[in-house]
Amino acid sequence: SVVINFNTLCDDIYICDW
Amino acid sequence: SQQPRIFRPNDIYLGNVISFNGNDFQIIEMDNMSLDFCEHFPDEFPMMDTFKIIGDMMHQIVDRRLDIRPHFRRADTKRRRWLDQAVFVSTLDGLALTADLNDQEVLTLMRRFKDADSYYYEEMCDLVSHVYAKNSSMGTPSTKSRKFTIIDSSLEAFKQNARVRTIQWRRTFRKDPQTHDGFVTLAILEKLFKKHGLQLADAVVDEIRRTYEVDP
Repeated sequence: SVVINFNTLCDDIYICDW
Repeated sequence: SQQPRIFRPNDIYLGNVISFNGNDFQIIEMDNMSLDFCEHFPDEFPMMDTFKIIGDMMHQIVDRRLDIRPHFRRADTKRRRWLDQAVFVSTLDGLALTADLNDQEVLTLMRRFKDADSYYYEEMCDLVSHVYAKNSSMGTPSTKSRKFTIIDSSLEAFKQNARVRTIQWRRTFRKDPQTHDGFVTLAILEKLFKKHGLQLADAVVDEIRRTYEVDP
């Protein structure tokens, strides 16, 4: 089965865009 | 104060001096049950309100155009995504983010991101990012969090939608017994998003696989 690194995904969700 | 008055709930916080019959006492410690209780009533105890504290801090961070995550990661020399108490506090202090907080507010912050003796700084950075996104999306219905009906067809839209959700994804994934040390199967990930109100479109699932798949 496909294994995901959820931390990397969360890094991209919670970006710093200010 | 000069005139005696009845105590109010928010008189009770760390560092405050309260007077009983003319004898002054300073609150230097609070037990876990009292803190748990206060944190459940953030309207009455604003110093125990994580969202308020993070919100104030977020304004500071944004005003200073600060990206705090890399600072914490540099302090996290073992790349564990958490820090011990001393390093967590010294990193916060180093960024001058605790200067405007009193002892109670610092304690609230620390308790919120503490698990066992680890301080999950990534989850604090996530919350700052979430609060910022939520604030900037206020009044623009298109980015407001939605219910099940609309499914984002692009990964970018999905991520923005996930970001404004109140749910703390990284924390949720970390605490779920079906994930292991930062890893999860795509099927479980999909299930967890869905459980918390985010249905993934096939195209998004595909893109997540392409972007975030690792060797088992």
